[in-house]
Amino acid sequence: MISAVQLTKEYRMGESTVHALRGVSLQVAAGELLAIMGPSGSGKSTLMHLIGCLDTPTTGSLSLDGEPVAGLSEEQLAVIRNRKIGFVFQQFNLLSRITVLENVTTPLMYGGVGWRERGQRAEEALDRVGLSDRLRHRPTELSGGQRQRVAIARALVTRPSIILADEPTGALDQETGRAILDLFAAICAEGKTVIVVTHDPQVGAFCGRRVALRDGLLEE
Amino acid sequence: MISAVQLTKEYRMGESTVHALRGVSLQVAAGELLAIMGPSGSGKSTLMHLIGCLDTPTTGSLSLDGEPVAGLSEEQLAVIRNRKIGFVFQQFNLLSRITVLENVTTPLMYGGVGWRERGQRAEEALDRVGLSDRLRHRPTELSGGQRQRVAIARALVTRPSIILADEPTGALDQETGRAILDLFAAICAEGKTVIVVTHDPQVGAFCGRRVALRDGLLEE
Ligand SMILES: Nc1ncnc2c1ncn2[C@@H]1O[C@H](COP(=O)(O)OP(=O)(O)OP(=O)(O)O)[C@@H](O)[C@H]1O
Ligand SMILES: Nc1ncnc2c1ncn2[C@@H]1O[C@H](COP(=O)(O)OP(=O)(O)OP(=O)(O)O)[C@@H](O)[C@H]1O
Ligand SMILES: [Mg+2]
Ligand SMILES: [Mg+2]
Repeated sequence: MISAVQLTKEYRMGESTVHALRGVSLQVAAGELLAIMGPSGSGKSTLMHLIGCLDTPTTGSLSLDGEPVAGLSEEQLAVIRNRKIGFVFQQFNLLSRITVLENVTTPLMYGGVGWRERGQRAEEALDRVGLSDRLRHRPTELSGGQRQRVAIARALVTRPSIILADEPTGALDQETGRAILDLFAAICAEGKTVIVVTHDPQVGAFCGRRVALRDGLLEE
Repeated sequence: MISAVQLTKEYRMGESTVHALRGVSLQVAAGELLAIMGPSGSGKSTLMHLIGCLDTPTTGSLSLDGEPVAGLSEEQLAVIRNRKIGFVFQQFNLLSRITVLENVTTPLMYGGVGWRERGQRAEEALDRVGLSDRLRHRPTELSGGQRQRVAIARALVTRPSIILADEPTGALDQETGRAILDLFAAICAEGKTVIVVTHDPQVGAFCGRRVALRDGLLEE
């Protein structure tokens, strides 16, 4: 499903280099709910961006559903990101000038889904995260946890086979966060793959499998 | 120290009104470490923005150190915000085009502090949050938890008597988050006031006192 082999990522900063990932290998199967844990700055978001085809590794290889990502053009990668992957960003990355509903319909624009169905699917995704009464708000008119849930709904609306959620419950209270985890578990039960980056040990315990990053390497 | 009486806040949205706060009263003394908890959307950030003089209540009154805030001009409020209050925003609100060090020196610009001392105090604040090796980075070149710690350092650098921290450990692992809480406890021991909004029951348990918001009202 997801096969990462010896991924490294370096950032050159003038004379110094930040080694964000130092050789990470990971295999994730369909139906898995995997938690990636680790200290602040250990490379979790960097790893998620590589798996999500949002960035390219310095060295190493990645395959999704048996297909290597390295050889693909930017257009092909954009199709994969839109059709196969749903990404919940750590900082949400919502568009502040359009409404909550419009934010969630955006990924459906590329897929040839008609406007009526787009609206229905977006409303349904927002209902699943408890935001039916905020459809016309703009992101700046929402609480932090409400913005986080819009980001989650947006990642779900294309019904992708891989969901990459970077700290999806960080801004949520226990009860609301638990509802999101139950949603992810239901998605895995359908045979999809969900990877959750989290600091919360309770979230880690909820997931079927956990790995830990430290200084750009997976701990055993 | 902080005296809030029957604070309400309404947002008019076309025909409907969101009642974010419905009459909140709160007294906080010097030296207190107070946790404000509650579900997503319950009004925590709204309450913090009112206490921090970043916004005005629809009705109700607020006094800081015995001085009512209602009568003050925008200039006087700006001085209070800069000298008396350090605010850690839930979304950090860092300036992305300047470096980490420059972000943290910014609040010192208004206080007549010379450039050499500004740099020293900013470095010292960043050292306290474990970011001495990221001074020249820009916020976009940091992890989520590193950005959060820059926001915390920036709130501390003016040595304010009131610190308002909106989910200051939300993006941090257990160990890094604990170091931040220890820092807040040390600040309270100096006679300052720290209010922390949190979803994390462990953070709530760490604080000397807890209140809970639900639907814009404090629960007993
Ligand atoms: N500018 C605004 N216009 C309209 N409604 C708003 C605005 N800002 C906040 N709200 C609403 O006010 C309510 C309280 O928001 P607030 O940000 O205080 O919640 P919170 O307790 O901090 O939530 P969280 O834990 O998710 O950060 C929310 O329901 C939100 O949708
Ligand atoms: N564009 C960049 N340029 C330079 N360094 C970077 C850049 N992006 C990230 N880094 C560095 O790479 C390291 C890993 O960052 P990453 O965002 O993956 O951490 P993380 O594990 O997600 O942390 P957190 O839990 O705080 O979100 C950090 O030390 C960060 O400072
Ligand atoms: Mg991260
Ligand atoms: Mg909030």
